[in-house]
Amino acid sequence: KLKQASLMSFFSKS
Amino acid sequence: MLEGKFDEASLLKKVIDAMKDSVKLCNFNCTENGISVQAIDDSRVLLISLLIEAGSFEDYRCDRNIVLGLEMESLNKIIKNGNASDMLTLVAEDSPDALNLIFEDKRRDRIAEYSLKLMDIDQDFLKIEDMKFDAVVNMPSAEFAKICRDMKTLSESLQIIITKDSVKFNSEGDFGSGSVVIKSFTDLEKTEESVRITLEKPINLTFGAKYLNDIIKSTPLASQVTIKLCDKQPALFEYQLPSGYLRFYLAPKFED
Repeated sequence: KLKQASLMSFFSKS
Repeated sequence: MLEGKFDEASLLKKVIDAMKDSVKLCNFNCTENGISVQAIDDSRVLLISLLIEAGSFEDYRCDRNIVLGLEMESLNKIIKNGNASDMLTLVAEDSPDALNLIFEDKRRDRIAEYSLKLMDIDQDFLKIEDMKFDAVVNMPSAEFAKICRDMKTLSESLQIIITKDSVKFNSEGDFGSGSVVIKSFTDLEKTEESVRITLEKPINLTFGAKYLNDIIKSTPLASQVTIKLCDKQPALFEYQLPSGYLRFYLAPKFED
């Protein structure tokens, strides 16, 4: 089963 | 004060059309260099990065940095009222509560003026470092759009597999499966038809078909799309503007 990743796990808030 | 005149409204029409289904509220940051936007969709899977450089305008001036908080659907309603071939001027005061849009037809016998109320939008700004990519594909944007549409009829996910000189788009659905393979190809007469693959490491990534089908709404903006991929990283889809770009960062799907 595939799970959609979130962009928040790759990019940090500035 | 901001005053930016497009020779044709069509550029902004296409840009807003490409963004409006993915993001509802956007801060348009206006500086002396041009207008930029960073916006993330509600599910935090797709990030849009827009840069319309001053060079995309026929005339452009922005004395002080201005943030225009815009509701995309409202902006789209107004933008649609102008003709694609009209000249379009965006005007805003230094501390504006509205954005004025002026459409003039080329014969200058018809001027339509609209005012759009601005909103105070509190949005996260994500830091996107210089990303490293293992594979870069340049291909006709219309071809990419057709593949995304076709593959979505089969499955909610689209797998992109890149080996030395080919890109395979693969879709495994409940009632069947399908794939399209694109190979490197140089068309010397029509360079916009070419496919170029630059590969450092083979790629096998899966993305949500729904998001890809939002991204391809940018197709009218550019004849080519650039797809940059790296293992276990968000992909970058880029459409070049005459001076600037519209980029989409899309988070992949993983095995749970």
